[in-house]
Amino acid sequence: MNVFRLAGDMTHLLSVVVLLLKIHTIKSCAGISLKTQELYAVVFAARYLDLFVHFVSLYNTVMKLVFLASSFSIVWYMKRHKIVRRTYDKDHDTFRHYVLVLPCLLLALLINEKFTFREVMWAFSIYLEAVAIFPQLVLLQRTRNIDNLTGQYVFFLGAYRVLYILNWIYRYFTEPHFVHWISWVAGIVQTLLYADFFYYYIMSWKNNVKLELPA
Amino acid sequence: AAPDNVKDEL
Repeated sequence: MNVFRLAGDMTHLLSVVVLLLKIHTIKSCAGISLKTQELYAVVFAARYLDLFVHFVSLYNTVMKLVFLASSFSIVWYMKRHKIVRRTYDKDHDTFRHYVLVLPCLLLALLINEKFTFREVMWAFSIYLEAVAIFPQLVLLQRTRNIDNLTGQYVFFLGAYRVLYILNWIYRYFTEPHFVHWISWVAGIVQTLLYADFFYYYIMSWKNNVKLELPA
Repeated sequence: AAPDNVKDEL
């Protein structure tokens, strides 16, 4: 476990925990895309199928449980909680996310490490994670206002992706046959999706102005 | 080290 990967997992954990705490404390999910949260719940469910059959380490198992629990509770809060659900901006969160799910499923059937159910679901979760942020970015463009917690959420997710790329570079040079093309290509695509958000986030932070995304 | 295609990352 190298420092980039640990830092990446921690920022990823931070992004979901900050989001869950925000929703739990202020009982509001304004600015958050339910579609993105649902996609993330599917990503974790599809990726962690081997949770009980394949033990990697205590850390790995605990983190998987935390990610599953937090992503599903965020979806539960946004859909079922009597107060929070009223703050959900469903008129703007209209990205048809099944448009993302189907191509990822087809791609996973075509490109995977082994044509078994678990490997196809794993590849599906990798592809879906790459595009899961899309509805959230669309919502941010639509509503054009980014409250700082939503901004922090996307920022932490972007940071986790950048750290994971550093982790892959480190592992590629230190572990002889560490090659995972599927994760690498999907991970780079995902990180690029954040690139423009990062640019506007850092610019607004530098000029100390409210974060505005271009129309 | 774990065999190659073991998914040890989250």
